[in-house]
Amino acid sequence: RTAPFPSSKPINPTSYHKIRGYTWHEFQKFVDAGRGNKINGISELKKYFHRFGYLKIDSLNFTDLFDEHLEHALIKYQENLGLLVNGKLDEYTVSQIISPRCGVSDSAPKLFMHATRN
Amino acid sequence: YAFFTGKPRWSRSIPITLTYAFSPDYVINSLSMSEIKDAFQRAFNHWASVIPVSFWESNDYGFADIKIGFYKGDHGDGEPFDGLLGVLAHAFSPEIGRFHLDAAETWAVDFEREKSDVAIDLESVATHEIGHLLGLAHTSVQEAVMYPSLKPREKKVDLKIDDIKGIQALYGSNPNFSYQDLLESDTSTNSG
Repeated sequence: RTAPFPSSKPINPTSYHKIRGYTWHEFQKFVDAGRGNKINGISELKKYFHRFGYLKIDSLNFTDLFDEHLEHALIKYQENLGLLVNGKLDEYTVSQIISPRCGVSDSAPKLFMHATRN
Repeated sequence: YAFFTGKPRWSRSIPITLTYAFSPDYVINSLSMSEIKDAFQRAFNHWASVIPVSFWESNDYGFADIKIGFYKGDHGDGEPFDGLLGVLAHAFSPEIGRFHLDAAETWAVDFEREKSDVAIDLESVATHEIGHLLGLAHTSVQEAVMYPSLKPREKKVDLKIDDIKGIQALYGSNPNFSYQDLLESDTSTNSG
């Protein structure tokens, strides 16, 4: 059912990638990072996955280590968004992560329902 | 396609009529109000053409079913906006009817006129968020309107079969809609 390779190509590097200052653009530096790497700022990527429903984690684990939590979240993200599932921050996956998106969570969609209850 | 937990939908009797209004206080100036209203009307019509739900614009923001506003940063619902790109908008599940857009984006209704590399198509985002307002969650089908991301200068307003199957599972079909028309329009688009 899913194409072996993602049908969407990474964004043309000559387009908005060059613009600094837009949200999540700093995630570009994580391309090809893998489990076990300690990278300054990757805790922000963990917060990104936590926000959109891929990482149930308490704040103690927002470290800058590419750990199994992050790898697990990455695999779920790749599965859920029809990307090549390899648990790696490959170019396609990073291009998708930094793409602008809707603020509603991907896999715990009751967030706004919960808000309703409040 | 996917639904919110509990499969919420607008529970009025079919055919459903929903009103929408724009916040008089939380607006943007980069587009005229008539351009914004036209884009939203097209967006609502994409959904109205496939389900027995009609949408009417109202001037009475307080009583509208769907309340639309452009906000910056923290705007009180626990989901602050984040400036240029990143999160573009969010909308609540039925029957809440809240629809928030990030006022910091470079909203566009015509890419011939708006040349910015980070311009975001307003009709595409509106069509996606209206899907949430009606009860659809995100899909993993990349071509579908309910796929969570939209790249700058990308336009994605035509509902795909995944979107239509999902929304018709909630509301049934618009009697005037037929998949045949959809396939023919797709074919003509492709051959074009």
